[in-house]
Amino acid sequence: PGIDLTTLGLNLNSPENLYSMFQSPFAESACRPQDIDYHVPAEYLTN
Amino acid sequence: PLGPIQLTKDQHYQLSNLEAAYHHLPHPSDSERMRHFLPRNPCPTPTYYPSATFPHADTVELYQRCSTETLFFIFYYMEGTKAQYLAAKALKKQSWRFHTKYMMWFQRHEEPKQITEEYEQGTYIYFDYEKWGQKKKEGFTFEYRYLE
Amino acid sequence: FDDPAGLHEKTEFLLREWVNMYHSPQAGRDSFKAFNAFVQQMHTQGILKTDDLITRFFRLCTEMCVDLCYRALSEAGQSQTMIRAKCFHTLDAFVRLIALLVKHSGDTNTVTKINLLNKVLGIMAGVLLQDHEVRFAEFQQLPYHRIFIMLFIELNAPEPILEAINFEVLTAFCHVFHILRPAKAPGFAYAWLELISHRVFIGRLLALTPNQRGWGFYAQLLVDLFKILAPFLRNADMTKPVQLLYKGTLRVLLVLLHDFPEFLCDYHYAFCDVIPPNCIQMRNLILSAFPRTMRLPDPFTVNLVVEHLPDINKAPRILTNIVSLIQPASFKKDLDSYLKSRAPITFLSELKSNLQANPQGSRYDIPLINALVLYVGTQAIPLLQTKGVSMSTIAPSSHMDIFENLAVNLDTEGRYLFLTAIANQLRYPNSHTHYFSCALLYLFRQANDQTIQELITRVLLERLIVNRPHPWGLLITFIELIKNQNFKFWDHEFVRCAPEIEKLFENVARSCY
Repeated sequence: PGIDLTTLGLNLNSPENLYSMFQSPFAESACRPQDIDYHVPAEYLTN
Repeated sequence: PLGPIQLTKDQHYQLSNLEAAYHHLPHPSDSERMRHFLPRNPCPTPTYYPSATFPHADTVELYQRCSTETLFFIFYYMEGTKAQYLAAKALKKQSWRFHTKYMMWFQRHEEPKQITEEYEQGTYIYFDYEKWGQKKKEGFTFEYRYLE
Repeated sequence: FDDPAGLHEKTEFLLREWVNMYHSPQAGRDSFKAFNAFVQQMHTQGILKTDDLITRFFRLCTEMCVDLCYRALSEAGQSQTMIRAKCFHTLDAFVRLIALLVKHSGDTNTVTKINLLNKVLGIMAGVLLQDHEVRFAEFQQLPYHRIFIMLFIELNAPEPILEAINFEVLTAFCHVFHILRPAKAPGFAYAWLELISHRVFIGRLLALTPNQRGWGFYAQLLVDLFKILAPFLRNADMTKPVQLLYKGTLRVLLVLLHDFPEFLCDYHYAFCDVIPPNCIQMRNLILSAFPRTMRLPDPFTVNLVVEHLPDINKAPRILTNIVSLIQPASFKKDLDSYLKSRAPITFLSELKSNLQANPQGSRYDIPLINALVLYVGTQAIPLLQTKGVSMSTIAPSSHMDIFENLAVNLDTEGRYLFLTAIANQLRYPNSHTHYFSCALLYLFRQANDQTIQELITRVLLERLIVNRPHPWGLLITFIELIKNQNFKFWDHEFVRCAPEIEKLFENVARSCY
């Protein structure tokens, strides 16, 4: 019968695109904002 | 209805390679820049801890509902990520402004005593990331060339 | 081979030097200050003198980075986090050096930049394939995965110099990922799937590149993925490693179904050509895609008149050259001649043997069956445009002669593959869905043998009883079959061949009613 595809950790009803938060084909959940590398202003690279 | 087909030698080779690779799978961190201050350290937590990301986790509105200390934590400890970017946006919406020389966030405590083309001067609250706390600074000159 | 004397030592010195410069606080924004100083050192050491030396330099650097990772990975008692920090310390510096050399080589000459990138990626691929072959089960994907993804992200930074060469950068990476496809480097398959499904890679290739110019490249990579899975899925040989790769594939397809359904619509044929016939749910997922601008009528609408749907006469985009798949040319010539004039008369009697002449050794040439079915259908549809496609207009015709001949003369396996090829066209409202739905129902009604009707029912049913999603065209065809009295569906004994089958039909019928 295959797999219940709603259990793969993707929010299939999301009005937003899924790809921009897609973490990995092997991850059970989407990315969190702190997982996403972002081109922040260089001044923010305080460390 | 078609029944199984005999795997070729190549396919057996592929399968054994897959099985070997299965024992050293990629980590999520392999595709992310190094997080010097908050590296991913997968550790088992009780199943009743929330694990999946909640919806709208990446909206400024959600970050605006966080306390300023939380936003400062995100800003300084999640450098170079979307979280830092969202925290900065939320801080700005609460009239904090980033001083690029001191690398600290400032907020007017009252109307500045003096405002010119180059700077404004007065009493400010700022967040000191070294002492990790908010402080008041009187007679501070905020030069606009350091305003992000 | 034949590295000049001293090059290895020179390279080691330079790589170590660069890693230190990259990590020093004086490196400057994006390491640009450090890079300017380091390029001088490369000049001094003569590395940039010839293409050959640059090539050897990059290969040696890659091998040194890889060796460092193998040593770190073999150290006992280290946490994964520690190991990765040690590896990435050098790998990320090496990636930055490559990115800067690509960005700043040849000044404004973009060809120089892209040639250097292709060269470096080719070198990486060569080192990986050799390492993969030599180490076999000990092969580690980590260093290569890190280098490829961080280099891709660096070269996709929002900078004017990079935006100007972005499409060439994307094609260079698609090219090297195709060279490293799982069939060639199965030990790299998991990292490879991570790479081609990375959000930046998907975003750039499918969303941001104008005019869908990246879609063909991505389709090729997905075909590469289906090809490694096919033999194991075909045998339902779901060991844990295969299961993980399969589930990962489903996740990627779900993202594509949600974000880029038109992409799946355009390439459904190429994907179904390589997905094993028994891989029902994955294929349904692809066939369920429909353009976002389209509103699908509820297939359970009472008295739904498909012929009146606005899109039902529009041909879907099929970005595969079907004609080229019908080989040999003599067969194609006879086929066209038969379609045109029902001659040569021997065409039908030789048809089965043509479909069995299969080089790969399996009994039927499945890609040829798929191509034949779609080609014949697409030849028939224009001829029906005036009368409109319906059960009463699609026959008699030379096209349905061929389909009836296949339904009657093929054995069970051949018939199943033939009917599967038809069912693979039952998608969203378009002229193919409509024609092939009528064709399938027509074959059911005309069948002089219950086994054909049973097999048609089976081909539809096996697609309906799996978990969602189900293609719209599949649902309306089955509903028509069980509701329209002309087919006398419920009178057939196979409907009651076993209690659980009878129950199954009733369940499906109930959900349809």
